Amino acid sequence: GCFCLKKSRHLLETHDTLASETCFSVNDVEALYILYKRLSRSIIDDGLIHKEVFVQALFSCSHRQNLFADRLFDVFDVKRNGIIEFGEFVRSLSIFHPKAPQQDKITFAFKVYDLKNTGYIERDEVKDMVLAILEESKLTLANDTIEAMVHKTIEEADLNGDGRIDPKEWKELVRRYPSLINNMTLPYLEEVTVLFPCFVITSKVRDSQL
Amino acid sequence: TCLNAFDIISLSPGFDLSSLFEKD
Repeated sequence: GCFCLKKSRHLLETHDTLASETCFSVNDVEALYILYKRLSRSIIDDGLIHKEVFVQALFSCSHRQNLFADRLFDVFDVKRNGIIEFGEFVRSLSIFHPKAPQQDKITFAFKVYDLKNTGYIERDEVKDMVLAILEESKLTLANDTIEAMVHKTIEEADLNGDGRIDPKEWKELVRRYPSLINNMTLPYLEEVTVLFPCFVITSKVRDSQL
Repeated sequence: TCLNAFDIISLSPGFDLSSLFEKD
């Protein structure tokens, strides 16, 4: 009896575990599961989210390259196996939840900006990111202006004078300028089941039952 | 220039995960 019950409840328990480890309720996780399945079917129907699917979902109609969407995918893909599994999807999205700890947001943003995964945000990386956003916004700035901005940013952040930003210096910079991680909060995530009422109807569990 | 480079970088639409929630 116990064994069969446990087996049939496997998926449910996974969702339960994810809910207990993230900012989401069980109903939220079920809603996210439906969203995940929908995304994973959009290009290659293998039930997983590949980079191509992820980037396309962020830019609906186009397949265009985007440095930041690419980096987000890489940081979501904790196991670095080229796919975002459901657990990775929920745990990473949870960091964007308004109620997620600031420290998690700070750490996640650092990983995104540490383009070469060296453990530091380096001057070249800051410049590459500035150039990328200028390009995607179809804006041009004189090289001197870009250099001055990058120089000022590094100078302001780099407290130990080694010419790059380490995680501690990044945390301190965000403490001084909290708006730097505004992009790490997605208010939608507080209302996943409200935005998609159909998810609630398909849900088998009430949060109050758990 | 007074802007912090990260203020500009954070504006990239590449960060806008709300697109994932758009209905077909």
